[in-house]
This record gives sequence, C-alpha cells and structure tokens, in this order.
Amino acid sequence: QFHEDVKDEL
Amino acid sequence: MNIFRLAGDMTHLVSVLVLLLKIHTIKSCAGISLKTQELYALVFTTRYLDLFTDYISLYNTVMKLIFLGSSFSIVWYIRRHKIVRRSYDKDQDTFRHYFIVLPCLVLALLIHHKFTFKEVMWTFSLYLEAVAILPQLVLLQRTRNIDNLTGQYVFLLGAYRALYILNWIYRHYTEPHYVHWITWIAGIVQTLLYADFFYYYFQSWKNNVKLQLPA
Repeated sequence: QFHEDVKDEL
Repeated sequence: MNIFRLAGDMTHLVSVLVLLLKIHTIKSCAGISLKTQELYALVFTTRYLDLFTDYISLYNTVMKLIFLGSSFSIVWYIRRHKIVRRSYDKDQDTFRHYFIVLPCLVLALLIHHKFTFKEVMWTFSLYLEAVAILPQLVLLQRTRNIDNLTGQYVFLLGAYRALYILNWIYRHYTEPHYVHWITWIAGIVQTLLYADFFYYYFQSWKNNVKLQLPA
C-alpha cells in the first residue's frame, strides 16, 4: 500500500 | 501536493515548452540531442503506463499528456520535419541508446519494489530518466557552443529534479512511511549528473560570458 502514494508524482 | 513538487513540475513543464518553442519558432534543433529526446519519450511512456488505468487527479492526467505529447512532438520535429531535421547534427549525436537503456532495464529487473510488469517498467523509467541527459551533455561538450535556449533547457531540466529532492525530503517528514529509496537514489544521481553543468552555467551567468563547457 505504501507504493500507491509515490505514483501520484509525475 | 507541496510547493516543492509544484515548482518542480512547473520547471519541468517550462523546460520542455522552452525546447518545443525553440524548435518550432526558429525551425532549428542545433545543439539538441535527438538521442536524449528519444530517451525522454521512452521515460514518459514507461512511467505513465497507468495513464488510462489509475486516475489520480486532473492535474496529474493533464501533465502526463503534456509531457508525453511534447516529448514525442520534439522527436517528430527532429526526425521528420523537413526544415528542422536539416539542423540535426547526427555525426556528433552518436551516443548509443542501448548503452543506457540496457543497464537500466537490467537494474530494474534486479532492484525494484515489486516484480510486476508495471512496477518494473516504472522503476526502469526512474533509472532511465536519471541518465537520459547524458547524450545531451556529451553533445554540448563536443559542440562547445551552447546557445541560450539550450543552456536554459538543460538548466531547467536539472532544476526540476533538484526541486523534487526537496519534495521527497518534505514528504518524508510530513507523511508517515513515505519511503521510496529507489526514487530518491535515482533522483539524487540524476541531479548530480547536472552538477558540473550547473557550475559552468552559473560561472557564465555570473561573469556574464558565453557558456563554454571544458573539453
């Protein structure tokens, strides 16, 4: 789950 | 979203628009490495595979479309445009793609967070983006003359990733378990690659002389 947030970066 | 990341995205956006504007208005790509531009198109393609599957925000989607569109447009201009392509210096822009792409691919297959296709492609795009500027820096060293727009382009491109490092530090301290050492290491390596260019860029700016890179 901790991956998902980094995907909000371009 | 924090100010560092927004500033980083805007700097990145301006860097690609400056380049696209240069090529479109003066119909020339002198001093621009097609190899680097093709690598960036590959970076965005492998980074944004989730463009149509995961919706994050309008901002995120719009920016991804702009980066994809601009990078492929720049490659198209240099490869296909009947006037621009004449100013492409293919004898000097000889950096081999696979010297960069293959090691990044192997590294992504070895070091990643999760072994899934999208995750490995995303990790590959991080490693690739870190070194994609190399053909451009090699070309600048060879051609020696750096026109203002190219200098600004490379400077803004380096500045965007430096701002992202501030963003990662900020998020690390403000968001629990925000740990992405792969992203951080790739980002730091990328920014360090620009370090010497930054040095000469500031020197030329401070002494108000034309930017010259040592051979």
